[in-house]
Amino acid sequence: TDRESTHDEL
Amino acid sequence: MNIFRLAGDMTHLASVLVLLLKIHTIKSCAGVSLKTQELYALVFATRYLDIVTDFISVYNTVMKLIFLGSSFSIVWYIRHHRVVRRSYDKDQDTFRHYLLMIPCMLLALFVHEKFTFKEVMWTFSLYLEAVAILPQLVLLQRTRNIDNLTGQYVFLLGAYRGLYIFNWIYRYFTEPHFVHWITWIAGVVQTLLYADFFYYYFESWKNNVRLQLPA
Repeated sequence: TDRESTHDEL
Repeated sequence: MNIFRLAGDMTHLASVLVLLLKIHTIKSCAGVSLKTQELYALVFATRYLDIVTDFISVYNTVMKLIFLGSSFSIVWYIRHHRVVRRSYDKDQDTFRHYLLMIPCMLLALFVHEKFTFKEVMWTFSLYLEAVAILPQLVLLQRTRNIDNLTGQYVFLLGAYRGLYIFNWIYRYFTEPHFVHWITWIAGVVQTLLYADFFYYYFESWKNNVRLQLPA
């Protein structure tokens, strides 16, 4: 499962 | 993207625009801590290393460029602009911000999600951002006279991470596997550091008196 990341946040 | 995150990003954008507006129009950085601005420039430089490698969206890239550009230009203004730098109070802005950077880097080397260069730098930027406001809060307590724009800048800067907390709660309940303790704890610590500022800011707003922090 692709781990949701906070790297798509600023 | 959710409304909390968008509101958080817009509040963050507003904070840098308020500061740039203040410095650019009245050519003064009185009450502004250069140390905090340098820490924020470092936060963005270490957090947005992926700006060239991972394209997420136009919005994401544009906002990263704005935050990088504004934070570095604010540092340039305070350091090198012939008029602005005269209003910088270096005798009061004495927080040793290196004492913040070193523990954050050490912590990032031990507590992170993945031990890769980008991930450790990203985690360092999270920890550093949580404490980056400290030199500015110390300066505000020292200088006593807090002008409106500086007060609004600090308020907006603190509010944006508070809105991000709602964003993380929303994402936790809507996305599977969205568990990021490091981000959440750093974000809560960051927001708590503003707690007393928020209290005095609302008090001054409610009683319609000048904002003053207790010494």
